Amino acid sequence: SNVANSTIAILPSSLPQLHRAYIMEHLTPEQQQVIQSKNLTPLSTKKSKTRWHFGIRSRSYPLDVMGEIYRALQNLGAEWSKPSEEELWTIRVRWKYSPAKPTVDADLDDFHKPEEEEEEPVSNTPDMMKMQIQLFQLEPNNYLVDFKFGGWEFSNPEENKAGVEGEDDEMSSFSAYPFLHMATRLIMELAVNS
Amino acid sequence: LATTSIKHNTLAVASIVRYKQKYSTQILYAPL
Amino acid sequence: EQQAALESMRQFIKSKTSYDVLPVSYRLIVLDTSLLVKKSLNILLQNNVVSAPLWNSTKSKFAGLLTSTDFINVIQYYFQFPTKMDLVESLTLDGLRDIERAIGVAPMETASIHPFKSLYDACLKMISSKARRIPLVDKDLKTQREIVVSVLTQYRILKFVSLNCKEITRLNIPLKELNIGTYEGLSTVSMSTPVMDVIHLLTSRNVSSVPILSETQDGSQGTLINVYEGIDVLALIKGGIYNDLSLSVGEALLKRPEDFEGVFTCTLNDKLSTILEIIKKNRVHRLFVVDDQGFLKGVVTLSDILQYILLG
Repeated sequence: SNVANSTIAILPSSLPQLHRAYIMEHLTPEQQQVIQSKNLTPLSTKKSKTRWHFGIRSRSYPLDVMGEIYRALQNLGAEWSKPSEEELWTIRVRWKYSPAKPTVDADLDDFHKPEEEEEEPVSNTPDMMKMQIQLFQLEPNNYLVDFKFGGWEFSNPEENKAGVEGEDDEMSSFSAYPFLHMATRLIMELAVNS
Repeated sequence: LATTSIKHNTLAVASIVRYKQKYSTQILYAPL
Repeated sequence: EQQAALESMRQFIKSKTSYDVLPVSYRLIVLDTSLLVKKSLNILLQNNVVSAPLWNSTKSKFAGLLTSTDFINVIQYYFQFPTKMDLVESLTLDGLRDIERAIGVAPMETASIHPFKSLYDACLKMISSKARRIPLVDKDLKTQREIVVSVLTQYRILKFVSLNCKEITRLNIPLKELNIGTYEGLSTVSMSTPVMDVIHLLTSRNVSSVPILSETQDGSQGTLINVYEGIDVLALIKGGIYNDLSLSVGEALLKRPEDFEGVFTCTLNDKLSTILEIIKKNRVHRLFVVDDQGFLKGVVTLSDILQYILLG
């Protein structure tokens, strides 16, 4: 350790190379053979770099892509507004998102309540997730389908009139996971169909 | 939305979300 | 001097929130509970993380944290029910709770805390729940759903304190006078101990590491030569060699990645000022206390250090 007057150190025999030498030194040649056969090589830490890209890419014809998306949305029970002339390549989707109602945790901090805990449903949470799907052309024959979270609203139009409290603050504490989950459902539907 | 190519029947999607004054890249791994 | 420094550090920790510890931008990996356990292991290793929050997409809510304890439970299950090998292969993260019940271990109660509560409260929660990490959970304004903002570990908190509190240079009372750490009743093994016995010790003693001592001719206590850690289990499962009953812990450690930084040791003359200095620059999980001949005297964990700083 390069810290003054300290006796903190790294145990040399715990370093992988020295540990391997220690083990091999205490084994008979037959045992060393066994070691080789047991696939006891160090775990490779080279991380195949995860390559991220926006949306999903497609080389199909634009109209085919749009058809695939509408079909997938239909299979997943989503609804969409009729596209306007100027926005033929944009789909404004609404999804009924009604998994088990979230609970109002009396104490938010019990992150992982045992399952059997009774969950009283929370009233008036919006149950329609909005998403905007748009086709972009990157270059000839190379398209990108972009997914954008569009906020929440109530399936019962009456409740939508109440306006949204904390509009500006809305985006600063929203859970992306329902959106990410619906995007995976749609991508899987497209992958499986294609 | 950011995505990765599907490998071993597993899909990863991500989005960058502002939480107050900080930015969290939330990554969800799900089975195909 | 030390008391005054501690008091000042406590004020600092009380004045900060867990949110303050978060970097300006960071990533959070979350696993859908319908993933296979084996697939989730690859995802953790590929992202160089040892734990991740779980998302139950059918209930649209978070389902606790996946940690090395879960993988240890899977191995224990396999050894209690060897005929269930195919179940282990097809086990999903949803099934981990059943595994806990099958081998009779209590579910990991994951305490969590709101990001804007004081860092002091987060540390107290971790100390009382004996967890080494704590999810920061807020609520989605519109849908009332939980948001896991991030997961704070003891290491990250101690690193944050070491980087921001200049008072650490005044913590100069040697360990031997501080009485922090564990010096009695430590479980130890030797290189030839079956790795399964070591994994049982991790669970039965509820510890995250087991020191390995050298073997001596006359049976006297040997010196510290290595340590088996809970996260080493991930390499065991990844290598698919957890079903080898005869594997010794020395052989199992051959699976450790080449870039493993090594086991940190110290002596009873060391002080928290130098220990926290080391934590600033190295991913230290614990320090094994040895004497000048290398014989094991005890262990100081991050929990011990955090508890001392917070509570004395």
